[in-house]
Amino acid sequence: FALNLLVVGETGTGKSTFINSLFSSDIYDGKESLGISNRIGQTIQVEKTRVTLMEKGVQVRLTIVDVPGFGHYVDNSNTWNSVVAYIDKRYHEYLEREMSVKRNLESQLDDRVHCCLYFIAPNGHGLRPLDISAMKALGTKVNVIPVIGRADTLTSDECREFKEKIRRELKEHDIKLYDFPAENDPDADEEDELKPTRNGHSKEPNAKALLPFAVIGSNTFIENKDGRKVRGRKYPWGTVEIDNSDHCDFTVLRRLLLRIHLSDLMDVTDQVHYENYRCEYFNK
Amino acid sequence: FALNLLVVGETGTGKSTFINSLFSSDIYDGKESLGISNRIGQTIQVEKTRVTLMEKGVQVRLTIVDVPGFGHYVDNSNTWNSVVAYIDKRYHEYLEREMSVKRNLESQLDDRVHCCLYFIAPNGHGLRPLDISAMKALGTKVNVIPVIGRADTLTSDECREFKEKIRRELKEHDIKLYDFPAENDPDADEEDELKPTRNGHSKEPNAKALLPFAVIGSNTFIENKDGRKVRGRKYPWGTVEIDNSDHCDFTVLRRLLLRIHLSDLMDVTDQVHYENYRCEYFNK
Ligand SMILES: Nc1nc2c(ncn2[C@@H]2O[C@H](COP(=O)(O)OP(=O)(O)O)[C@@H](O)[C@H]2O)c(=O)[nH]1
Ligand SMILES: Nc1nc2c(ncn2[C@@H]2O[C@H](COP(=O)(O)OP(=O)(O)O)[C@@H](O)[C@H]2O)c(=O)[nH]1
Repeated sequence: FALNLLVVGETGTGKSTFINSLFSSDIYDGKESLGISNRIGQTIQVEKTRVTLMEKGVQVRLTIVDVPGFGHYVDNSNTWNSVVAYIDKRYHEYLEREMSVKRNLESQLDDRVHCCLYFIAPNGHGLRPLDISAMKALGTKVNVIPVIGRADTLTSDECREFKEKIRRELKEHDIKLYDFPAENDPDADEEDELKPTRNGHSKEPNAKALLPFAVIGSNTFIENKDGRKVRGRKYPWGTVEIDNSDHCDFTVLRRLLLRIHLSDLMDVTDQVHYENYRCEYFNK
Repeated sequence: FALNLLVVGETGTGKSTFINSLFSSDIYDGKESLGISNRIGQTIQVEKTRVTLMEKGVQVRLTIVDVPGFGHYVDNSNTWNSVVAYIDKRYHEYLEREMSVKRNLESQLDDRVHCCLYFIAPNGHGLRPLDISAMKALGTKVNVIPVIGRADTLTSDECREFKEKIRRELKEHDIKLYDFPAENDPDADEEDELKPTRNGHSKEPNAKALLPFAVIGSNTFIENKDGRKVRGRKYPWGTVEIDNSDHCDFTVLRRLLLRIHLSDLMDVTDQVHYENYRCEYFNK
C-alpha cells in the first residue's frame, strides 16, 4: 500500500509535529523540499516526507506533503490556488503515464493525493475566511478531512462546542468532505478505540460523529503511569498523552487513515476525483 | 486614576477572555461597539469596555478597547492603519480640547490610549509578518507591551524558547516597546508575585525579563485545592489556575498595569507619544 497524504493549514497549527507523531518508531525514509508554482507564477514551498510503516503486519508506504507557508502572510489571497495546482499536476502526470504507449498498469507510479488533512486553528470562534475558501476549493479536487490541530488548548466542553460550530459552518458553506464509509473494522475486538471521546457521544463508533478530528501531536516521549514511553506534552498542571482517547482523537484518525479506510481513500481518489479531472481534461 | 487600554491581536488569541479576567468581581460599567474608519475608508469595529476596579484601595477607571476583526481576513494588508487612526484621533481630540478657549485642565477628559497590549498567537514559530508590521507602526504611537495569549498551549520549555525567539525578533526589527522603569514596588512584602516564572529565571524581579508576558485567561471559576474559587481552565489532564504564577504571568501583568506602572504609562503617553503627535501636528 502506498498512501499519499497532503497536510494543509495555517502555520503553527501543529502539522509537522502531527506528521512526526504518525510514525513513532517507524522507518523514516527521508524528507525533501520542493517549490511548486501557481497560475500567477508565485512559488510556494512544499515539504515531502516519506516513511514506511508497519500497520498490523501490512506495510504502508506513506508520503506526506506539507505546505509550510500556507496562511502565513499579511495577504493570503489565493494561497490555496498553489495547493490546487499541486493536486492537479499529480493528476496530469498520472494521466500522461496512463496515455503513454509504454505504460505498465501493474507498476504505475501513483503519487496522486489520496487524502488532504485540513488543519483548523483551535481559535474557539470557528472557521476563518481563509479556511472556508481553501476547503471549498480543495473539496472538489481531493478527499478532504478537517482536523483541529493543537486541540489540547481546548477544554472538553470547548472542544465539543467548537466541533459543532465547525460542522455547522462546513454544511452552511456547502464544503465537500471525504465521505467516510460505514465502519467495517477488521479488528473488531479493539472497537473501543473508535469510541468517540471529546465530543460528548459515547454510543456507536462513528467517524463522522468525531469530525473534525481533534488532534494533539508531540515530538517528546514521556513515561506514563504504566511505565510505558508514550508521546506526550508535560505541563505544570498535568501531562497530555496523545494516544489517550480521552485526551484527543489522534489514535482514531491514525487508524482510519492507515488501516480502516486506506483502500477506500485510494479508490475514491481514482474513481471520483481523478475521473473528474480526466473528464474536464478531455472536454476542454 | 483612569487608564485607557487598547488590546490588539489576531482573532482567537484570547483577548476578550483576558479582558474579562482582569476585572474578576469588579464593577462592570458597560460595553459598546463603535466603528472607526482608516485612511482608505475601511471601517473596522472596536469594542469599548468600561469597568471600575478597586486596586488596594485605589479606584481605577479602566477603559479597554478591543479590535475584534484584526487579522481575521484572507487579506489583512493595512489592518493596523485603522488602529493607528484610532490612536491619532484620540490625540487629535485631546489637542483640540487643550487648545479650546473654555478648557479646564483640572477636569480635562483624557481618553488617549495609555497602553497597547499586543497579543501574539502561541504558534511556536515566532512573530508573523502581520505582527511585525503592526507592532512597528504602533510602537511609534503608543506604549506597546507584547503579550503571548492562550499560553497554556505551551509547555514551560516551549514558553521560554518562544519568549526568547520573540525578544530576538522584536530587537531585529527595531520595534519600539514600552520601557518598563526599574521596579519600585509599593507592596514590597508581596515581592514574590513578581518572581519571573515561565521563562527560567528566578533571581531578581524584572518586568523586562518576563517579556513578552505569557497570559492565560478564563471566564469560568474553579475551586482550587484550598477551596477558593479561582479563574481557571479544567482539562482532562489537569487544571490551570490563571492567578498561579507557575502557570502564567497573568497576575504579574495585571499588577504592573493597574498598580505599579499605572502613572508611568499615563506620563509617558502625555510627555512622549502625545508630544510627538503635537510636534508633528504643528510642523505640518
Ligand atoms: N499545545 C500543542 N502544541 C503543539 C502541538 N503540536 C505541535 N505543537 C507546538 O506548536 C508549535 C508549532 O508546531 P508545528 O508542528 O511546527 O506546526 P506547523 O507550523 O503547523 O507545522 C511547536 O512549538 C510545537 O511544539 C499540540 O498538539 N499541542
Ligand atoms: N487555552 C486557552 N483558551 C483560551 C484562553 N483564553 C481564551 N480562550 C479560549 O479561546 C477562544 C477565543 O477566546 P477569545 O477571548 O474570544 O479570543 P479573542 O478573539 O482574541 O477575543 C475561546 O474559546 C476561549 O474560551 C486561554 O488563556 N487559554
